[in-house]
Amino acid sequence: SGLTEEHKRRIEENRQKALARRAERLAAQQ
Amino acid sequence: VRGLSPHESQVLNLIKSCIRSEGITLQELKSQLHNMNVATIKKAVEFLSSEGHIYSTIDDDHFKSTDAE
Repeated sequence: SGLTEEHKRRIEENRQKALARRAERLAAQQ
Repeated sequence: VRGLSPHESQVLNLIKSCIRSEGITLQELKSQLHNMNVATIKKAVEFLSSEGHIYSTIDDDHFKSTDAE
């Protein structure tokens, strides 16, 4: 891909944050 | 997906369908979701993001689904 290292780092960081939010919401629903 | 409105599901499915590593742009969502106005699309994107279904990628205008690899 044509993504820079900075872009890749940002994408991975935001993905991890989103996964944490998702897990938090699912846990709250239990 | 459970707990999502029809509009939110439609936006999420479109974001999921994009295979580019940087994801889909708000502009692309607008051009493909003819039944929704910009405010509705933005509202759905904000909700999906707050629930962790999607995230912004290279900038605040590109989105990807957490379900996609």
